[in-house]
Amino acid sequence: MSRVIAIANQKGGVGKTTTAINLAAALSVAEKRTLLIDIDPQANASSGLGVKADNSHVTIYEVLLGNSNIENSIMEYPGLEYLRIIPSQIRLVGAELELGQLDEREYCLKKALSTVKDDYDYVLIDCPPSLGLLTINALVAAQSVLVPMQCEYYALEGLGLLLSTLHRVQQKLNPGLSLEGVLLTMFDRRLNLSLQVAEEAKKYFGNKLYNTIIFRNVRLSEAPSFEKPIMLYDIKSTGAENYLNLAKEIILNDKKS
Amino acid sequence: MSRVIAIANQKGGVGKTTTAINLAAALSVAEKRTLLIDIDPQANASSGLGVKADNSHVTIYEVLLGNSNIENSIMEYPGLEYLRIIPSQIRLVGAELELGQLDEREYCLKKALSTVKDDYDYVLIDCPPSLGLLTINALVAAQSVLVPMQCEYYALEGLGLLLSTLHRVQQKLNPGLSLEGVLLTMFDRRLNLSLQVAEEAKKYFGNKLYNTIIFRNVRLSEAPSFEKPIMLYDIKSTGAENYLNLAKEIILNDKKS
Ligand SMILES: Nc1ncnc2c1ncn2[C@@H]1O[C@H](COP(=O)(O)OP(=O)(O)OP(=O)(O)O)[C@@H](O)[C@H]1O
Ligand SMILES: Nc1ncnc2c1ncn2[C@@H]1O[C@H](COP(=O)(O)OP(=O)(O)OP(=O)(O)O)[C@@H](O)[C@H]1O
Ligand SMILES: [Mg+2]
Ligand SMILES: [Mg+2]
Repeated sequence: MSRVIAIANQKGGVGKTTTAINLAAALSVAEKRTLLIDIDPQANASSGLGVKADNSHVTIYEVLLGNSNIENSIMEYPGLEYLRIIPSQIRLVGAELELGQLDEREYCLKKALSTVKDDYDYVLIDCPPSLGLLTINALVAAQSVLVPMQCEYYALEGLGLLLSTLHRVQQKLNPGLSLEGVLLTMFDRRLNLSLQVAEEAKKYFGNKLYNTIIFRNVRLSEAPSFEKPIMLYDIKSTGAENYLNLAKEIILNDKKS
Repeated sequence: MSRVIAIANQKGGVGKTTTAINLAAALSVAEKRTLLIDIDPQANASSGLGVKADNSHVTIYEVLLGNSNIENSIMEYPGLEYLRIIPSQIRLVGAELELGQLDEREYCLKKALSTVKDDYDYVLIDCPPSLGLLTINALVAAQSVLVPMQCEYYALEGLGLLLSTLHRVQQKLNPGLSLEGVLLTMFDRRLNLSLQVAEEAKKYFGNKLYNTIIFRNVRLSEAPSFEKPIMLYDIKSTGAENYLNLAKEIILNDKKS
């Protein structure tokens, strides 16, 4: 039984890609079969793992438009046996307008994913910072949404817009969609701002807020330039510890439900 | 003669809104008549200055769709005599699809702005983290683009996509569009990553890189929760000094050209 989780937040720079890459890697280190899908035209999740899809590769773009079957787009990551990746590429920028012309444009990813999703324990989808058709496709294909939230004022403000979008998707397109959890990212215990925002989030989300907090840790922002997830770049770092704990918390939550 | 500058970068969280608010405030402190336009559905520039447009206010949404004239949307900011703001609101989320149906959909902002722009020395446009129709409208209405760039790996990666988009807009929609400059943001002199990225950017952009650097400074991220630009929240902070210097550099560049 596979769990499909969209990693989404329209606020930019909150740690969506960093969470998608490092949670996927941590789950695969725990020997969970994991598929990471990059549906952001910026293709940061792809490049952060060194998966550079050029014009000859099949990417999520061809899969969404139905020009290629999904099996051809799945790539391995050397060193992490249980991890697979479907890369993105810049040409995905034009997809929102092209998808808009199709019937059932919100269901393209869900349909494509249906043939392979049961090969995996976890499918993670890294979304762009917007609420357009690409993110909607991810929210329709997913069973739940993991929301990274930076410990900053604007990040708190943006949650209203995100939750109302989730509600709309639940009502019209995917009644089974639930909130997997809200993850505090870039937490800096020396800053009052971090403490204040964390407190607000606790009040707002209660037990939907993960116990695991991701601390600000420069090693996390260095790792992508070495095309490695944090546990292969620096296993002793706080970032690696945080994301391994997050994977553990998600796996334990699954066992309970 | 007014200068219309779009503040754009599809990479999320790089400091577009922080730059738009604080540069606009710094220019108005220098007694330049300044208009700040928020064209991001997240409406962070609006809320960061405490301009909460509810359903009775005219926002950039009504202006873009031609449902209201632009004069009705212009608001004052108490305390900064030379600053005016056109706010955004969540309902702008639906605008990209609605604009898509119009003829000359890329020119809506340019047309609306033409009647008021000469009342100002500077018009700044805060863009969302995407390259959709809202950002394209800003790039067509603008004479130049200011690109905030976070001193991080992914921020460097994303520049290729941004520059190719600027090039496309120059060729097809706005031949007069130029690169105003690239601004390094959230620079932390203790981190090697910041130094490396700054060096790369210098190689890539040469004199298009502003001399002014915006340092990471928690006062900048605290100010929005007090609905104040940094020079009214904490004039002694590094953030205030940096943005006042940036305004000075832009004004001096204008005198030279
Ligand atoms: N815990 C952390 N500590 C330090 N830096 C971090 C942390 N998490 C993310 N970063 C850095 O912050 C920046 C933003 O993170 P990231 O790109 O993952 O956010 P995003 O939400 O995916 O952005 P976008 O909205 O553009 O997709 C990146 O440069 C990343 O390396
Ligand atoms: N120099 C700085 N020092 C510290 N924090 C900063 C600085 N500049 C911006 N920030 C904070 O970083 C976060 C991202 O900045 P901001 O929201 O301005 O970026 P953005 O590019 O407008 O994001 P989006 O892509 O979502 O529109 C905000 O919480 C802001 O307060
Ligand atoms: Mg991302
Ligand atoms: Mg912004």
